Amino acid sequence: TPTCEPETPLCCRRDHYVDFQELGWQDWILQPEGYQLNYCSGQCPPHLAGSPGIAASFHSAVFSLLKANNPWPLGTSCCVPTARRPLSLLYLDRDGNVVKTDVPDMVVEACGCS
Amino acid sequence: QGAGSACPSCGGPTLAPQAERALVLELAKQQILEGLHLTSRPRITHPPPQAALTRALQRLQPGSVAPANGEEVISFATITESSASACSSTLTFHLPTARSQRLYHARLWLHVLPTFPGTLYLRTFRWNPGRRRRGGSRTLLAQHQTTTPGWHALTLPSSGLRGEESAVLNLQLDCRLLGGNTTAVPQWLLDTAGEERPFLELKVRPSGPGAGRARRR
Repeated sequence: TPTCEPETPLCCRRDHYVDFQELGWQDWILQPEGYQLNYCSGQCPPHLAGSPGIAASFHSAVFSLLKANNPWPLGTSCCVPTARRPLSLLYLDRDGNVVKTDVPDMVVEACGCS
Repeated sequence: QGAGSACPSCGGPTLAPQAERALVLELAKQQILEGLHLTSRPRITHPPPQAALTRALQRLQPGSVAPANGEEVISFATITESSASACSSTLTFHLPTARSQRLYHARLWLHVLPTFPGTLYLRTFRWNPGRRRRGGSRTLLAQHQTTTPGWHALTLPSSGLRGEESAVLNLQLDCRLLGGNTTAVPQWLLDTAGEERPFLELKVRPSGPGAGRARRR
């Protein structure tokens, strides 16, 4: 998936790095120092529906459905996360215990058209 | 709102960079609290000393991965009763209130300073203070022997630590010397505030139906 450039109109991944110091949360989140808060944005014109951001076979399946049913589909496909990974956090809870946990699906790695 | 430019997704006006950044930070807070099942950030009233924290983290297996969907917890002891001369003490731990979690691994880390020759024989009890004035009850959890000073990880039966709805766990330690001059009472200093304070290392995973099975996508 391309990373969004300012002028990119098509579906892409917009990257933001969030430093826990900037949130004022560095006193209770011990590790890491921050994380990537990425999100998907951009247009998904018909020829991109099911684009290989997910899987080429899915793309061709969607494309043939589109052609068979209606050359100009009413619904549009959306720019959504297609790959995400967990974030491992080490933090202090309210009793001063140190807790290490993996938060699933926290970081968006790839975007694609639904 | 940015002048003129349109949002590539919805065609509406885009946000000015500062406004977008503020929105991203707010989103990050929501996402982290949701991921940790918290309604608000914890207010840390008694953070553990940095040195104790650093030592405790060094003790854990380097790079140990938190169990899938589970958590690893380090809980530092507060010493509620300690007879200065002997080495029997009561350690109190305030464990995370379990969110339908099941404890399956527990180790008590102690920094031992025997100053007498011979073997230190140590018993660990779970202490239930009981509700009324009468004395509580105690259950033997584990027995260990050691001849060397320094850090020791005492494995405790996780079954013995579960069960109570209270998040407060009291462990009572009882030790004496084997062999050598058994009349002497080992001067075992429990470091309560410094870097070598005792701590519990726990591993929990979600309990409940199907928690262990892979999620069906």
